[in-house]
Order: sequence, then structure tokens, then C-alpha cells
Amino acid sequence: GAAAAAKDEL
Amino acid sequence: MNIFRFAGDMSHVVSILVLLLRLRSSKSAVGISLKTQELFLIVFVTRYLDLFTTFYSLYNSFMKVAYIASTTYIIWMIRFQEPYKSKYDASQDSFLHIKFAVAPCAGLALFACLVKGELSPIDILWTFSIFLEALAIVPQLFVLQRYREVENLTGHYVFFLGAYRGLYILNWVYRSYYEQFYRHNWLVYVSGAVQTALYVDFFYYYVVSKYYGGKLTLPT
Repeated sequence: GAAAAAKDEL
Repeated sequence: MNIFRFAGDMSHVVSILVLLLRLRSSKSAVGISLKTQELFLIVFVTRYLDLFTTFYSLYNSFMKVAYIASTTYIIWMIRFQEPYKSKYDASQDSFLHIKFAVAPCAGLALFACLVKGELSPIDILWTFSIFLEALAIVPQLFVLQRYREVENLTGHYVFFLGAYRGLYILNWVYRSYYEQFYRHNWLVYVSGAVQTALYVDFFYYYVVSKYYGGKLTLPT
């Protein structure tokens, strides 16, 4: 799905 | 995950390890801003609340815990452990009272989330952490200016800390180019650009001092 903007980043 | 983001995370890890090494080897926190560490802890704690709600990967969860644990340890060391405690000079770390960084970022985050219609506390705190991180390094940069001559390991600590978010900018370019469903978050880009821009003059003096050899001294 749409990668939640930058939420999967540190 | 892409090479830029991984390099950025490793740069951040190196920065924390170099800071720990610098504190251990010099047996004092002179030249290190406690405020910057405290601001980073607030950033991590407000950004990584999704530790308990969303599992992305072992790497992601492990790094979040590692950042919070290491920063907490550094603050504890400087505040409560001798010889750091007695040697820490709060008057030298007096620029930017924490509340003057926290309050505007909180207001801006609330406003941004109102505009975006994302009103969950986790989203508001996450946005707050994005803005606050851009300012977190400011007290440390002022401490460097105060002492003018930058000790070697301290220079590396600040350099890698600045490089991490600079590499993240490349990661965002990469993701927007290659990831079809990647949703842009312009607040993150702007905040990351401001954060990296704050290091630019330090980067200049750092690179020049490494290139020509000699001490890293910042102009007054």
C-alpha cells in the first residue's frame, strides 16, 4: 500500500 | 530501504558512538551541549511512539530503541555521573532555552496537522518531532562557537550528525523517484533541508580543516 510518507523512516 | 537511508542511519549511529567515545576519552562534557542531547531525546520519544502501534521491521524497531536508550544514557551520564556532572558548565550551554524551541514547534505542528486534518495525537507529536529535530543541533553549534577551537572527536560527532539528515534528503529524492506509491510529506522535506542547512558552515570549516590539516576552528 501507499508507504506512509516518511513514517517508516527513523 | 535504500543505500542513502541506510548510510544516513549508519552516519547517525557513528555520531552517537563517537560522542560516547569522546565523553569517555576526555572524561568531561566540556564542549558538548547537554541541551542538544535533551532536545534529541524529546525528538526520539515523540517520533517513535509508533513503536507500540506499528511494526515496520526488526531493524526499524531496534534502531528506535537504540536511539532512545543511547541518548538517555548520555544525558544521564552528563547530568548525574562524575566527573561529567561537576565539570558540566551550564552557563556555557545557555543558548536557546528548551521551551523556546519546543513551544514554536508544538504550535506549528498543531497548525500543520489542523490544516492536514490529521488530528491523532501520534501524528501531531510525530510532526512536532520533525520540526524540533531541525532545531535540536542549535545549542551544540553555539557551544562550538563559544569554545571556537573544536576538539577532534567533537568535530566528527557533529559532522556525522549533520550528514545523517543530509543523506536522508537523498533518500527522499530516491524514494520519490523509484517508489510508485510513496506519498510526499513536504513538511519533512522542508524541515530536513533547514536542519541540514544549519550545518553548512560547520561542514565548510570541517572539510577545510581536514583537507589542509590543522585544527578545526570556527570564526567568532
